[in-house]
Amino acid sequence: RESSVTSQLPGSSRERNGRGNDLCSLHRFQVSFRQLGWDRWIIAPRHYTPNYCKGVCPRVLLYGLNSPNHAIIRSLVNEFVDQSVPWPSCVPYKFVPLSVLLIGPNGNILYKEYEDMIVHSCTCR
Amino acid sequence: KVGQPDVAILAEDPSWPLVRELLEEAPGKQQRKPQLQGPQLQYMLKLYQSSADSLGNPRENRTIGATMVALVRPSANAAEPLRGPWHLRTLDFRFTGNQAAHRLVRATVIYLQQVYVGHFHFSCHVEPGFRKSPTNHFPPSGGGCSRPSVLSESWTERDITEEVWQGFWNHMGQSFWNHTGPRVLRLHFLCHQENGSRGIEQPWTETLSLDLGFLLLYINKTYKSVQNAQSSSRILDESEEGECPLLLERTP
Repeated sequence: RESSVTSQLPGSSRERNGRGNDLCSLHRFQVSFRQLGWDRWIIAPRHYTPNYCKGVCPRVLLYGLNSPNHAIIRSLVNEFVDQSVPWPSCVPYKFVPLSVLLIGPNGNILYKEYEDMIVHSCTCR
Repeated sequence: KVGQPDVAILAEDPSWPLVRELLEEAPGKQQRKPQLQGPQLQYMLKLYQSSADSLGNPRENRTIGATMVALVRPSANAAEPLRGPWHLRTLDFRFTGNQAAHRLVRATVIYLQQVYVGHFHFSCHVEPGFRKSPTNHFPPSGGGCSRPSVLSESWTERDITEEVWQGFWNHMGQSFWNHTGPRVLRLHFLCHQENGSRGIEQPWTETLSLDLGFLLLYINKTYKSVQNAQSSSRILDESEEGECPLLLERTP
């Protein structure tokens, strides 16, 4: 029954089921503090790896994607009821903190842990 | 502007508290890049390496027990005249609102216990407060001091958390806070000349400077506490003519 429904829907479901490379996943991305213009006072680390999530959320929201019930129901609504309800989006799920060593005015030095600075895993929701 | 994002503009917008926090320690555009040298930097680099890996991921077994450690260098120092074998130096530590507006977990002073000036040898200890004259009895070596792994042999650490708390909350009588400025902590460095000779006041006053010691504030600072502190300080600023308490919440 799924396959028949899929074939009737214009495009989107096929795209969601598409190639493995397009599926929602964690992508590694690194930027230097120099690029951000912050290397004048951030001593360590030299690079920041925030990462990002990118890709198409699959038609069947896999268990490993940690999608909430709402996302699962919303995907059903999109498929069978109303396509104006958006399909779940590929977004960050878990984050980890970043430790930074800063040098401030007057030679004071700070060690700081900033919460939720690095994406650790992704989800569809 | 590609390549040189001017996020300082975002920091001025109240709807970007994270950017404001990231930039609150940033030096002004007119300021030169701070010099990266000295024992203070070495200390903090060791602390960083023991608490995070090269990518900035906090280590699971880190032992600092706080989300922020602020190394505060003295902003001013004054050497007082010789009193027998005693040499006294007063150091003032200026707190910024950023350092003071969150939960203090621990406060320590790191200082040189053994100081060598030329051929002369001094044993030093720290006393908070406006003491009028040095104590007659030198505290036993190592008493009340701990030596964390990141300290080199020449540096000693003394926990002054209680004294800092008293200073924050005790607005009556003599505390070791400089009453002319509510956010200046004053510490006395008392050094005893060990080899009996006297008359080296000039080398003492000239040689020892701000590098005699520094302060470490262990602070728990979260995004929520930033928001709370901002809203609390706004309330206090409005109601108490800007004279707000330095620490908003005491950690049990």
